[in-house]
Amino acid sequence: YKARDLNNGGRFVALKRVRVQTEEEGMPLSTIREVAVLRQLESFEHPNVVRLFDVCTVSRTDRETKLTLVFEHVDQDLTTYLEKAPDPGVPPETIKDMMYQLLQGLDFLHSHRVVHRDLKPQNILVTSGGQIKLADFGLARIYSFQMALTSVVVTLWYRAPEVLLQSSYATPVDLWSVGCIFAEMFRRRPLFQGKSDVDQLGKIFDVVGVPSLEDWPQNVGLPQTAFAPRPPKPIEDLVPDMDELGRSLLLQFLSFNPSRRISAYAALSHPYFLDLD
Amino acid sequence: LFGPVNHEELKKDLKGRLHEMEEAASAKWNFDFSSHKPLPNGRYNWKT
Amino acid sequence: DPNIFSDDRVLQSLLTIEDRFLPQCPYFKHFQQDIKPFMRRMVSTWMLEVCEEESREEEVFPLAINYLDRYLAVVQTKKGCLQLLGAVCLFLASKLKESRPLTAEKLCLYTDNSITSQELLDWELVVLGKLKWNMAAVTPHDFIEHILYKLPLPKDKLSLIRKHAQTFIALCATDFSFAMYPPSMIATGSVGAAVCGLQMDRAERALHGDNLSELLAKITNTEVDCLKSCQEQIEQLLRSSLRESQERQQRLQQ
Repeated sequence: YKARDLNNGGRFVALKRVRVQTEEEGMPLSTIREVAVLRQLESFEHPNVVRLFDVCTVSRTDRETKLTLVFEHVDQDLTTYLEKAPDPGVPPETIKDMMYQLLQGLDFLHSHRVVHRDLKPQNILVTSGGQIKLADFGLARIYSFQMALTSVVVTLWYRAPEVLLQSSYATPVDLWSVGCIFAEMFRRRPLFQGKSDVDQLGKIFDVVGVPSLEDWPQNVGLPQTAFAPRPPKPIEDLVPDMDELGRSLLLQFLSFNPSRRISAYAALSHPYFLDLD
Repeated sequence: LFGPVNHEELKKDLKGRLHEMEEAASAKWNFDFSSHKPLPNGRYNWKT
Repeated sequence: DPNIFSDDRVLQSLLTIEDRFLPQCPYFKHFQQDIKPFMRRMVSTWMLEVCEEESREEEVFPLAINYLDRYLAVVQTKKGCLQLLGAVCLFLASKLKESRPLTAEKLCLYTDNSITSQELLDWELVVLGKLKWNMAAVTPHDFIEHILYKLPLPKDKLSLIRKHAQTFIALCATDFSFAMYPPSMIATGSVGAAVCGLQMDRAERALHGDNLSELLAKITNTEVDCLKSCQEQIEQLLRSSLRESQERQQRLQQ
């Protein structure tokens, strides 16, 4: 359900009901921690992070507890926004402003040790005033339990290579997704549209080239030799409308090696944003 | 630590506290969370 | 992950939100009828003994007391329920801070089985709901490393000072007069008491006399006078608790 707040015209709230398996040790540790972190983040009321207004505990059985989370809701997500943008597309200065907000929200999450893990246009909300809000973060463990129960297809298009290779993951995975979204804002269609993990990796390597052996993560299922060598493509072929500074930032988001990928904090100081008022 | 625990009373208290919380949440959001249905005439105009 | 954060941003964040996790009111005056301060001391001492007996993480006990005080500030409670409440707060704090939390069965054992596991699980949901799932409370332990990092202390003495400060933090949690103090104040007062107690302030000029208090106050944006009085209160509490334990020893011997 979603509702307009009749006492606060512009505000919308939405309910997200999650089912939690209560074991013989009661509420799962991951549920308590994930909700606790979201509630702590709530204290800061960051403008680029969706608000969690309440957690309502209801209807328990011995095996299962249903929680209803009351979130701030914004009607439009970035997917809809890009679809609705009239030709020739979203103005470059608007894209720059949105990217800056997106990175501010992400830097806030990362400085509170929250990795989003599933950043994509569907969970980047855009208010009627052009304000960006990150949604659906920090509940990865709760959702993974939900995922197991539902047939929600999780899109791979924004997944970082280290996640597709099932290597370790940390804050850099979110910056890879930001790179994919950055390109999509200009192209108005996804950058890498893979149909499976391996196909997704193939699409990525078609653009950034197959990484060197020393960049390939250790102890992963897929060896680097599984991919036919191919040189990187000129990035301007993929985002012809992006200026030089934007392209240099994009390449830093799409760095294969997570330790060399730019952080949200550093990206906010990139020259691409210098002329942002 | 403070004398024998009255388990019957505990059970009654528990029911009371849980009911209290559900009531407070329903009143705050004019939504019946246990049946997952909106309640009429509140501050929030719910839609599916 | 090198991108997590620089210390200063974390310290500022902790100072920004610490007050939001304080109990709503000093509940003995106007709110609780059946529960008296001596009962809080008894149940908190019991909780501390469980944590020591079980060698729990240092943060578990002060976090559990934070839950207990916040709950008692909003829910009128009968004394027969107080130990169950203490056990639930330990259960939740241990889940938040440890990878192998205290089990329900073990906690019931420590109450001499005066409560059942089912009661513990049932009331876990009540405490979560009443605290609005706001369980990641800031505790004095969150500030210790930030404070020690900024004091000119001999590296080989850090672990001893940390140990003493942690003991003072636990002691403060057993005494209700500290319940409304911001965790950063308790942390700086405890580090100050530890440094002075170990006479480190004499060894290092920069920590001499008021220098230490001024340095500590600057780290957590605290008033020097407030900090000094908090440190004196902690030292006073230490003396009285040592005296009590000596008297208890003598009674036991007699």
